[in-house]
Amino acid sequence: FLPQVKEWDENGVGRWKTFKRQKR
Amino acid sequence: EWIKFAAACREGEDNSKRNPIAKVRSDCEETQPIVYRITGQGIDESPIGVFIINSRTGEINITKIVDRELTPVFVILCHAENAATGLAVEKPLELRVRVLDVNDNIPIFSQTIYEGAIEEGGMENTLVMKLVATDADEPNNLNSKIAYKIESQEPAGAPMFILNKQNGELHIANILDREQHSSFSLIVKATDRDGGSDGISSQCTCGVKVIDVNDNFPTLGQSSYSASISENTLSSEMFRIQAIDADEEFTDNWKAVFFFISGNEGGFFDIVTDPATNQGIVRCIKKLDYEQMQSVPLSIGVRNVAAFHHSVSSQYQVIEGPAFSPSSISFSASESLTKQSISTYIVGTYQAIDMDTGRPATNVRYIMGRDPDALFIINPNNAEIRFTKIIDRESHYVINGVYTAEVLAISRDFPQRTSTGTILLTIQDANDNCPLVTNEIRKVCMNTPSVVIIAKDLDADPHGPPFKFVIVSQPRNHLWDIRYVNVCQTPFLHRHGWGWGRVRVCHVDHAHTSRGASASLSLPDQSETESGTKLFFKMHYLLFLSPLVIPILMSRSDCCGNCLGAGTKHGVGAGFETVPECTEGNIHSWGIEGAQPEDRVNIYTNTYGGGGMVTSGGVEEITGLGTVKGYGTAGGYGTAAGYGTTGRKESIGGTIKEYREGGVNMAFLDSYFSEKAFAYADEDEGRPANDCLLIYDHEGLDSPVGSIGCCSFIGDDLDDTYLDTLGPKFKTLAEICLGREIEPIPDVNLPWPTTVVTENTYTTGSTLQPAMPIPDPVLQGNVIVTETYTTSGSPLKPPTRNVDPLYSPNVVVTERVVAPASVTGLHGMLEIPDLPDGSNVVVTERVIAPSSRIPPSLSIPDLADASNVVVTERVIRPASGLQSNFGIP
Repeated sequence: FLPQVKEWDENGVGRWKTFKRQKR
Repeated sequence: EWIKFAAACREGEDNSKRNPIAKVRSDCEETQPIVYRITGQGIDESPIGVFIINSRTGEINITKIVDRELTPVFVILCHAENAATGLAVEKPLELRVRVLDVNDNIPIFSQTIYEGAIEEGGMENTLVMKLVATDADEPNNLNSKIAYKIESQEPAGAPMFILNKQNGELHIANILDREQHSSFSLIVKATDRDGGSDGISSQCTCGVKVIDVNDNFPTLGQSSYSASISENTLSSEMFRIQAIDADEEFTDNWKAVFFFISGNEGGFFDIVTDPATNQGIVRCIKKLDYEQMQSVPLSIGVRNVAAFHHSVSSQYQVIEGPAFSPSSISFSASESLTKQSISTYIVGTYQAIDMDTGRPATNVRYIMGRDPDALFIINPNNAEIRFTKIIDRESHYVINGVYTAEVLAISRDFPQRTSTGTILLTIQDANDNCPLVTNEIRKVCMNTPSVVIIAKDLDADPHGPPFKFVIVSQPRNHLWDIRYVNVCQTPFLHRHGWGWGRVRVCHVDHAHTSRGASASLSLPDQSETESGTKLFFKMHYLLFLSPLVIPILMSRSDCCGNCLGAGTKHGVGAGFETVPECTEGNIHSWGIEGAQPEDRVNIYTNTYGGGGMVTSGGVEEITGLGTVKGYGTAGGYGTAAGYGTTGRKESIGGTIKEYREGGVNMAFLDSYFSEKAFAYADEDEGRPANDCLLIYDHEGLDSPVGSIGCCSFIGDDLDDTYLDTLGPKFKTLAEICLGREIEPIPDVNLPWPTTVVTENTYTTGSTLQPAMPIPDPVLQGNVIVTETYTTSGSPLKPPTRNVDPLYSPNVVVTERVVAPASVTGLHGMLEIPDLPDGSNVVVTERVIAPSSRIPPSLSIPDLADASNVVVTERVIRPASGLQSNFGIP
């Protein structure tokens, strides 16, 4: 799976962001 | 672990314009047809239908307005399945959608009306009650952060309460007085967004009742009452006494209790309280006999049923204590009292009165106060006054025939109270005096070889019989004689020579008795007279005048001045200088991982060289080994400054093990790395793997637990290439994290060349042993310096050193101080000769805690060769800090 979500900045501009699994 | 929310949406809004909010894709798409499907809350669980997915593209849309207070987070379970077979090609993926909070909830008080009560007179800041309001918006968010505020107070006036903005606690702001305001009503507002202007508010009512305490004394309506009663009768109500009390009516704080203070010793009367009116009813309960008492003065007091409040109790029933009433008393006596008669003579009795009862004070003792002629003695128990001696009307303490003294009555209770009474003794005159020489003052000197003496009868007869003057004694015969100059027989003394004499003036009265006054005459010797010394001759009744003048020479020791003048001059000479001590080690960031910033060396060196902020932590020790440049003590040991370092900070920079052994603050390290780990975990984006922090130890011998410290390690577990970007220690850690077998750190067991320097220093008479040349100090390797010196002159024992090359790359300098004693004994003790070999190691040391000063003892010649090494170090705990295989004799 490659999940991507749209994030919105202060100006309301959406940006796709790909998340990786992260390990602590 | 997927640790981030996939998406966010705002509650109460149409988020569809932001669609798609997320999308998922499986790389299995490349080889087979895939359909995507989502399940979970908000999809096929309530609330149903909030999210939908495009089964072909994997795009996820939000279709409904959501309420964070109902569903703060949606967990979307994403599935990827083969379009033909329906088999899952991926493990289900949890995609979280967080619902962002909107301030759409009002603070709600737990009660619409709060009722509380607090005693009056309480301390300021006393807690009255706590108001609680809640807000359904997101916890720990400004939308739910409530600020409390008092909007109004009734009755108005000075604010009597203070409301804690954060926690809603209502406290007393001013001292409450129920007798002024028995209750208060407050309007309190709770506003979210911490009371900001954009917050939403709600209000409640808060009532505070002020509870009465017995802080008011009852008083009587009148200061005196009177009644009459026939003898041999009883009365159930002779009269009523009204009690007045400001405390709350019909409470025990208000109800009066009457009692007799005095006058009812026979028990003829009693008082009962009418609870309805708070009146005392005085009754006669025992028949009175008119012939025994025609009137009875009753003294009546009043108090309350309840005890008085502690704030006022000390003010109730003030004890007036004893007092002399009247404040003075007069006695008279004749001065003709003889010595025998005064022994039994009682002047009088002067007792103090108990002002609370009006009767003579009982619990007091009497002493004489001011009694200038010590004429009286008083019985301490009954105030009976007697004479101590024969009284004399002509005493100069007697003024116009009256002698004045004071007597004190001191209560025996604590606190003691003292009352003063005045005794006025009028002394009746008797003819008991011989003539008295008056206060004639005559100057007797060379030019006035005579002095006139005038006698006066103090028995006040100005025309009394004549006086007779006689010379009583003279040191030399007939230096004086008496010559009468007039009919009053006033004599003058005629001087025939120098010296002193004594003349007695006698008065021959009617009874031809002769009592006398005498005075000494003194004349200066010739030299004094010639130099103008004046002699004052004063004759008085039995008064000897001694005109000696004794010069008193105040000799002031100049010791102090000398001492001050020879005060300590700091800095003069040299000696043992106290090593500045600090208790806490500092951690330097470069000591953790990575290169050491160059400027830190200077910072550290400057601190050291300043002599005031030297720390004792192990980090500094180790650092100091590499940063000897500029090192010196405050007392002038700076001769080591300017000499080079080994140039090998890495080799002498400590591992964490050394940090621990040196006393590094491990709690600080724990905290530091924990904070870092948290900070990284909360950041939105993953950090490159080489950005993590590492505190690492090779788990060597005696490594403490947790020597592999905390590491915030972020990376993609599918990608091992990041390992190549790491330094060896990070790489080792990463491998540990990945469960790989790690290789030992290569430099641990390398046979680095080892150099041993031994230096011995003697106090006096010894020559410095030549330093052993180091073949190549620049070479990487160990330098172990073991040094022993003594100041006591005892035979020097050979130093012992034990070098373990396993402990590399370190420089371990140990030092032993054997009984530093003399200040001056160290002078010049260390002379370092020219070092012909350029590759020397010069080791200087610090003396740890000698008290006094020594002169500069270390002079180091100019070492032109840059490859010299000056190691300056500090030994904090010479014994315990060493490893076991180092032996120091």
